Amino acid sequence: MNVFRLAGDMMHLLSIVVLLLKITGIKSCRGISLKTQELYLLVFITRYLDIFTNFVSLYNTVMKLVFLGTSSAIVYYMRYDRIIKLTYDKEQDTFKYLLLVAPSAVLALATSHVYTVLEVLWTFSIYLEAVAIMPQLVLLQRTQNIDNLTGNYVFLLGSYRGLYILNWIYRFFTEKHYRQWLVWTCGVVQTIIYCDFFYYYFLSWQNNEKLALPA
Amino acid sequence: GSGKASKDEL
Repeated sequence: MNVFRLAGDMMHLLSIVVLLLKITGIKSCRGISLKTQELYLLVFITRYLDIFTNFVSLYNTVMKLVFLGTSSAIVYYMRYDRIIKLTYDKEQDTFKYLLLVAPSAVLALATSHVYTVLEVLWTFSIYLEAVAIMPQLVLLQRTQNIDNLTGNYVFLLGSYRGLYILNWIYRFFTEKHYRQWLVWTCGVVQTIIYCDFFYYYFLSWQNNEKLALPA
Repeated sequence: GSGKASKDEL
């Protein structure tokens, strides 16, 4: 494992910790899209179905369990916690699941490398992860006074994707037979989706102003 | 083949 991959995973983990701290610490999920969180849970479930059949390393197994556990907890808090669920901006979080899930499913069926249930679902998870942030970005545009934790959460998630691209570039040059067109294309698309957000994030940071995305 | 090597990523 190279330093970019490890740093990417740590950013991913940190983003989830920041989100959980926000939700449980201030008992509020204001500005957080439940749709994005549920899509991520679906991404992890469909991708990690091989958790007990394809052992890679203790690190991988532990991280998979942590991602499954924490994303389940986030969805649980937002849907069922007596206090936290009251802070969810349901009326604003209107992105349609089907708009993202259906194309991902069709593309997975059309392009899967091997037609086994595990492989098709794994391919589906790659497509879905690329676009799962969209409900969150739309909700951010609609949210007045985005708090720091929410802005940092999305920033850390975007950093994770950017670092994975560096990891792929590194692996491309250091490993033979590392040709991952599907994963690369989806990863680049996913990172491009964050570009607009990054621009306004850095602008607000530079000017020492509160983050706001123009509608 | 395609996909295989990425199975060691998260």
